[in-house]
Amino acid sequence: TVGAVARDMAGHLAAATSTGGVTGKRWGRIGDSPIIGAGTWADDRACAVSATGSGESFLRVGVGHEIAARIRLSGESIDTATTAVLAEVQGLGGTGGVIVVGAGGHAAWHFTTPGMYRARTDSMNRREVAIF
Amino acid sequence: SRWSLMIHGGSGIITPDTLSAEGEARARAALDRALNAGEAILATGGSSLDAVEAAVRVLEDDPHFNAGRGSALGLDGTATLDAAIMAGDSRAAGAVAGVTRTRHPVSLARRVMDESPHVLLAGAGADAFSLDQGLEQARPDWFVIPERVYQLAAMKRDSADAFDVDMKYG
Repeated sequence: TVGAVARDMAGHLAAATSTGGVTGKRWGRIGDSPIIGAGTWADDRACAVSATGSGESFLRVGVGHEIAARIRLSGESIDTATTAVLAEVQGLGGTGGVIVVGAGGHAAWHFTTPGMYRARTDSMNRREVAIF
Repeated sequence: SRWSLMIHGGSGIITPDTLSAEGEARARAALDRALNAGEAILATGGSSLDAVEAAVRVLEDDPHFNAGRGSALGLDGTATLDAAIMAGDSRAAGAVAGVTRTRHPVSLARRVMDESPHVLLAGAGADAFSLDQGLEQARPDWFVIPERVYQLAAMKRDSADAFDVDMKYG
């Protein structure tokens, strides 16, 4: 699974996710990636989210929308909301990761797996590529 | 005028034991190319929507990642692809599930958002919409790479199921 989240100069957020799913899938199994509110979500009032991991758990938690709702309704920071929601996913036996960018341009990644392919760049000249 | 871009290429049991130095170098180079594609748009005042689509297209084309070319294979040995995109200002959204012939599934999701009254299209209908919209098509075997064929065979041999393998092969 691959994804991207961004904030542009006008302050608008966007998210995109794309995946091949899981090896050996059958019966038309679909994970969280194409489900708006689960693997992909963007709302200028809160944040944009793209997720990767155990799709079934991310679906049941509604990860993207849940992170945004915690930020929008309870004023939580991106880091607090994201950590809490990934803990809910773990509570269902799932693991994975998310990338999140907020309305102010702050971006964060969190993951509960040994590694996640990830990278960032911004207008403050911060640029980073990481895997483990 | 602050802009920001973050991307991912999947998560899982990715450790120095499971990823070779050569694989790591290839992955880092692809992530860099995806950042460049998105940054070129954002740094010149372009939209976040165009930036996330451009970055994901780069990763869909890179066989190292489980999306587009290099996707994980279903039990039948074929690649069926899913993608979604969403704009934070209008909360417009587009998504496709189970598509088989569009080279860049994220661009098909964008087209669903821009050119249809729907949010999610699936299967043969979504493939037909892609043709109708004139998106770049690819033969199903374009998405299949030997490493994924091997992984599927290993899974079948070990009679594992998708859940087990998901965390091994991401």
